[in-house]
Amino acid sequence: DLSQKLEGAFKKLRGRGVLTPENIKEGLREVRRALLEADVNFKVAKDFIKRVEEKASGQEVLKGLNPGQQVVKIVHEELVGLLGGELVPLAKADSPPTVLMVVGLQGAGKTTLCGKLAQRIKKSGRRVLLVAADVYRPAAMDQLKVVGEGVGVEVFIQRIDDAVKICRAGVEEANNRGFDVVILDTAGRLHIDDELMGELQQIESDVKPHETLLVVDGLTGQDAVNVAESFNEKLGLTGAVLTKMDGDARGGAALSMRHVTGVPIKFVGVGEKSDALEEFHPDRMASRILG
Amino acid sequence: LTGRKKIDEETFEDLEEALIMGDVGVGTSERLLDRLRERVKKDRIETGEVLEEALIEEVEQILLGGEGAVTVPEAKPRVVVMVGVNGTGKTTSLGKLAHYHASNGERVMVAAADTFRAAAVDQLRVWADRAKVEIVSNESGADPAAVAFDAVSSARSREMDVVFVDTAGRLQTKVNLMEELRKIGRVIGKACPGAPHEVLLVLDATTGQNAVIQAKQFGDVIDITGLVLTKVDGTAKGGVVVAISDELGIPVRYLGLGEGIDDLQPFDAKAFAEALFK
Ligand SMILES: Nc1nc2c(ncn2[C@@H]2O[C@H](COP(=O)(O)OP(=O)(O)OP(=O)(O)O)[C@@H](O)[C@H]2O)c(=O)[nH]1
Ligand SMILES: Nc1nc2c(ncn2[C@@H]2O[C@H](COP(=O)(O)OP(=O)(O)OP(=O)(O)O)[C@@H](O)[C@H]2O)c(=O)[nH]1
Ligand SMILES: [Mg+2]
Ligand SMILES: [Mg+2]
Repeated sequence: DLSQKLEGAFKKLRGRGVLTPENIKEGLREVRRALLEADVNFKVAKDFIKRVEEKASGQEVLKGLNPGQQVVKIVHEELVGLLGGELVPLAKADSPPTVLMVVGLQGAGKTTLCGKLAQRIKKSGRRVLLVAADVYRPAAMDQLKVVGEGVGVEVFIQRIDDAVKICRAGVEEANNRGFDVVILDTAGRLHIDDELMGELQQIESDVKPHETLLVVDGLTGQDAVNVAESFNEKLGLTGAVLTKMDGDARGGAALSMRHVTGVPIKFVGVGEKSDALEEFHPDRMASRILG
Repeated sequence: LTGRKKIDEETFEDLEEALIMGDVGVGTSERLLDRLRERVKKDRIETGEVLEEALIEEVEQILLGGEGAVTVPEAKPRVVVMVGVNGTGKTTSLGKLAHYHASNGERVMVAAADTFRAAAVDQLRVWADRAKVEIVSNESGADPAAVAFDAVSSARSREMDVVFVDTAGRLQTKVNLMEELRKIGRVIGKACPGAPHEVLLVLDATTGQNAVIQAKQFGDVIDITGLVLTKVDGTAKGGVVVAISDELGIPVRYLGLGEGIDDLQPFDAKAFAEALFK
């Protein structure tokens, strides 16, 4: 536990004096180590430690708290602040259908998330249409079809090899048949694949999504900054979802993502079933990252 | 990275940054840099360039150190099982391996033992068609161990050269799923004594430190003989395999570098170590 680790580093500060950059240096090294072990990006961790150092310096050592606990409290507060303030809900269009586009790297959990979102929206009394826009992965459309059947939501399938055409037709279908929400399940792709990133940009300019969610695997390590940055540069991301958080990954990717894009994390995937979706809680995430 | 200038503390910080940004992890990076400091003294290293080369050698040594005892079967078939957490590329890597062996003239069978995930069998069936190999499957929800047993038994009686068994993705924290994997391993051994001969833990190169825990906990329920590191065509370095080789002695066998059937390469430790610093 981090505060226990810091106790040793701050023994000499007990009950008196002021926190200074010098006397908290060793403790901050422990905090940095914890962040790196939690997969927070190296550069993000560096910036973060600087902020904590600035915040902590000059603070009186508080009676009743051991200095280690005091620093952890500052770290925790700073993390919560960075991870994200107010819970930002899913976008809702003034006139339906609301268009949601789900994007991200291969295997992040997009197709599974589409089913979870569809179920959540359906439960709120709105009609959802799922659109199978992954034309590359073997049996991707069949996978979404099965996912849709599992949650009782219709899936728009066109077995052609043009994802842009499919999305256009899917949104048109949603429009014509009065669906409230249409969710576009896109193929996984690398942020450095110009052609495939171009495909997403084309879909975006065609159907103008109200919400574009970047799906990130909760186990992601240092690479989270590269992925988030690239997707954010090329598309108008409005939110992010961290998946597979039912495991024991510490989830440092969440901080890296927020730090470089400022995009709000809206949901957390916590399992393979269609009900395994939680709203993002920055305080829980902060505790998890700190271990 | 460090060039011809003299070595100072900043040089070591730059190297530490490269290691950590490559997902090698804090602990392993520290051990590597401690060893490097000893080499500076012993080999009288003076420039950053030579220092970096020495570090690359140290990393390469760790990667080559894994033994990963692969059982050589006494009779056909050789049985290979793909395991790992969700979405890492098990099914895709299996397709690539099946194709490689089939195109080398071997008689290959694949077993669709992921009976849980939506369209998992359909996905593997496409790969089997592409690789032109046989597939054994059962209906959704069937016992995965039973599918593995049927496939291995059938391959044995027909003297196929190799059977690849696909399993469902599972997080190591799911006790029941880990027990299911233990059972699959045991049942495969019943169908064919000595099997499985290879168990490949498929890791996504974007994965951070959790990969070390994965290797430990999967290793507790089934003997892992090697790693497949996938998605190295992205920007992630996959340095966590250095930590796994260092702590557990498990070697990397293959790299997945794309979504096509030919996008698989045998692991090259030196090239991998060099790439960490590019
Ligand atoms: N444990 C767990 N597994 C998940 C979660 N989300 C998705 N998965 C699993 O992760 C794997 C990949 O999920 P998909 O939905 O196919 O991922 P994807 O992003 O659509 O993959 P591509 O389309 O190939 O890019 C599947 O085995 C899912 O069941 C989650 O929150 N927890
Ligand atoms: N770029 C890239 N993508 C890959 C690679 N290997 C697999 N993929 C993609 O990653 C995604 C997941 O691959 P799968 O083979 O379904 O992964 P899995 O481990 O079998 O997934 P589950 O069975 O759901 O746990 C697919 O979109 C694959 O095309 C690789 O080496 N490079
Ligand atoms: Mg998908
Ligand atoms: Mg699979």
